[in-house]
Formats: sequence, structure tokens, C-alpha cells
Amino acid sequence: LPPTCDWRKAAGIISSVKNQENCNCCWAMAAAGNIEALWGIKHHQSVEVSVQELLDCGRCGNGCRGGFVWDAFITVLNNSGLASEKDYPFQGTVRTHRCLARRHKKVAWIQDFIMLPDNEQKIAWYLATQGPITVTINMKLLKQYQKGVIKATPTTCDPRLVDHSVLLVGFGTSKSVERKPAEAVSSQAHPQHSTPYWILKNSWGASWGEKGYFRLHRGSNTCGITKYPLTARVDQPVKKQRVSCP
Amino acid sequence: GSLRGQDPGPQPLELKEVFRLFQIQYNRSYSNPAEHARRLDIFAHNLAQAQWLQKEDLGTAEFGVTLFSDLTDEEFGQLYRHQSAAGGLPNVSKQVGSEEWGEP
Repeated sequence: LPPTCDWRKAAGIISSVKNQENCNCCWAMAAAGNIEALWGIKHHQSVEVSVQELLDCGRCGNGCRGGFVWDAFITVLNNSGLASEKDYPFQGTVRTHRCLARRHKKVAWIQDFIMLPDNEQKIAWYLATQGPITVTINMKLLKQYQKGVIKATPTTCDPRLVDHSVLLVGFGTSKSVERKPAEAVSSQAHPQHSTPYWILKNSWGASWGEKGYFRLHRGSNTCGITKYPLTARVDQPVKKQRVSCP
Repeated sequence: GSLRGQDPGPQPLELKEVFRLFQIQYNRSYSNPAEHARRLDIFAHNLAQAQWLQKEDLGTAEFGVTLFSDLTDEEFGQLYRHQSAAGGLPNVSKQVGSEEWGEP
């Protein structure tokens, strides 16, 4: 596992930060970001896929009232791909029963999708070797977040109550000054320690957080990041040796 | 009294002034004085909550005024929670897959 990984540094892989506005479509934006990134990595071709198509053509109806990343992937499979964002642009509202998928050329498609193990080391390995993935977290602390690495406890951010899907684009480690309780603060130099973190792309516009991104502590299942790590696959899985059942 | 005549240095901004700056930064206006007062109350509550989060955080995160600072937790949830239906995500258990999850 490399010490750091940041897919934003690779040209044409991570698209601009989106703003879901008054539409609860984080699930569709996270899935679209995942497909765009994997398509760019696999085919060396930068694409921006249509979030609106995921909303209009989803089997569950009004995608602006919430949804699941796996439903976005199922929509992509059912429609044999996705149109471009340019051809089928984001409106911020759903036109249920107005799916326009057939009118537009597909610019990206997937073979299938998988859920990764709930193990941060394995998630980091997959991220570093395959590409960005979607995760679903408890968004409670993001309302007041400005910058830095969030390290929460199950009390401050319940890892079981996940309600917001985002794109995991990297990881790293920062040197940070250890924060002491207010009463223990002294004039002495504070000890430094390293803070491993995840880098996540949100869909609340570039004026929120760290230019639209935020960081969560890595290694403590902060805000339930390991609960639903999902990713599409844009290529056929490598064939494994066959075994025969006796 | 003993400080009279001395430069008091930078002082913390009053809540109303912070709220006014928030309104300018995020282009917020409210329909009537009652709504303005209500949003100011919510803003104050959110600032207090941000201070608490700052104290509780074990990392390096900074919490404070954001574009959501005049929203209640409920309004924020309605705006951004990915599943508006009660109950959220289904309680999928690892029992069915264990370490094999992720395999085709």
C-alpha cells in the first residue's frame, strides 16, 4: 500500500465538484463520480456522465427524495450505460416517467458493481490499485465542517446511522499538533503525531469544506465509512483458475 | 475601569454582527423580522454546537460557520440526507457474506 494516494492529481480522472442543490441525489452523484473515475483510469478518456439520467430513469421513482448507490448502478446496467452530462444535463428536479436515456448516445458503461469488505486497509488497497469508490457515511458533522481531519467517536458520529453517499478519492497522513483539553493547555510545545486520513469528494459545491472536499480519520471507521463501500467495475474481472467440484 | 484608555485589542464579534456577515457571505435574506429572529436563534444554536464539536473532535478538524448555519438539523437532513424515508438504509448484515464480499 502506498503511503499516499490522491486521484485528483491524475489528469482527467476526477471531475469538478458538483452541487446537488435542493435535490437529495448524493447517491447518484457519488455513483456518477465513481464511473467517471474508473472510465478515465481504464480507458484513458475523460468523461462526465449524466446524473439526471440516473434520477429520471431510476426504478425507484423520485430520485431527488433520496436513493441508494446500488440502485444507480442497476440503472446504468439496465440502460446499457449513461449519456454525457452535456447531452443530458442536471436539472435538480426529477422528471419521473420522463426517462430520456434512449435519445442520447452512451459515453460510459459498466460490467457490474461490488461491495468491498468493511476493512479500511482493504478499502485503501482497492482505492490505490483500482480507483475511487463510493462510501456512505453519517453526515452529522459535515453541517458545521470547515476544514481539517474529522476524527469522531461513535458517540459524536454514530457509524451505524449512515445517510450520505460521497466519492472516496484518496488517502494520506498529516502531521498534526496534538490538541489538549482547554484546561491542560500550557505554553510548552505540543507533541506532534501523524493523523491518517481519507480524502472524500462531496456534492455540496466547491465553496463548502476544503474546496468541496473533506477529510475523515482513517483507521477508526469514523462516521461509518466502512459500512457500504461500493464500486462499479468497468472491465471484466480477471478470470480465475477454475476448480472442479468433486 | 482599569483598562480605560488602553487599546482593548481585537474583540470577539457580537453574535448579530457574525450573523450579518454570514448573511452577506451566503446571500441570505429573510421574509420578515420574525423569520430573521428565528434564523438568528438557529444560527446561535449552530455556533454553540460547532464549539462543542470542536472540543470533542480528536483530529484536526475545524468547525464553525458554514452555508448551513441558519438551518435546523431537521432542515439540513431534509435537504441532504440520501434517504428521506424513516429508517434509512436497510440493516444489511455481514453474516451473509463475511470475507467473500467483493468477490464476483
